[in-house]
Amino acid sequence: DDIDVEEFFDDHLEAYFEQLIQPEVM
Amino acid sequence: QKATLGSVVSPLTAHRLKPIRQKTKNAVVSILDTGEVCMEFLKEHRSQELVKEVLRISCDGDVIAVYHPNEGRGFLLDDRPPAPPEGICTYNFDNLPEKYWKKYQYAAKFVQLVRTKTPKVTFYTRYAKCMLMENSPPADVEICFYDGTKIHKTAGVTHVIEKSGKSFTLKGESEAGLKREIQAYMAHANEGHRICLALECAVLEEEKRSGSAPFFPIIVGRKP
Repeated sequence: DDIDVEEFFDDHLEAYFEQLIQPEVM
Repeated sequence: QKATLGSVVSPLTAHRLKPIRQKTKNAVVSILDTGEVCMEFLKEHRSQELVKEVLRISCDGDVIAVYHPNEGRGFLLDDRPPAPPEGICTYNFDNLPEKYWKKYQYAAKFVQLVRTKTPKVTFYTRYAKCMLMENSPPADVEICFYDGTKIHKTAGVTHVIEKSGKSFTLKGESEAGLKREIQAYMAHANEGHRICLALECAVLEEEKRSGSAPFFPIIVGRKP
């Protein structure tokens, strides 16, 4: 079956992405 | 024409990606601080998770080491991949046996996902933080306005999240039909995107010329 990228996602990965991007709101 | 791994996936590239260890249903994928990408395939045994097979892929995706820890009996899942034993099988991208292709694709998909979220060029304008990501070509770009508005451009699709939280997607449509206020955000985002691409090109030129340590990621300017 095709690899579904969604299965990588969880809070841990979201937190990793968050610290990569660190959106800044004034 | 015999199928090749190159016909189903491009070699992965994990240059400049931050280390992470991500567990999924029956595998653990890690980007190590060496830039290598490790896939550990798990099997449950008496309610313990054993690492039964490891694919260790070089940073440029071209060298793949395959090993079965503990002579195939498996190794308890730990907080890092099991060290490779002596005399392991090493392949390169062009001669990796077909039975490992799906596993290689799995690692490549994860690395590509991380590249779409890893900034290569960060440029602060007066109103927004513009980030050109590592997943070229074409690289995603994310423009986070300081007032909370966000514009994300990926493979010809533009996602807009207004500061009110309302969001919509533009698929290559013209921006003429947008509200005047959103058009102004789009114009600023497009200009920030253009400058990020120009910065990437100029710095790449210098990086090639210098031939020393990598210049990326770069951060230009700072939040006002």
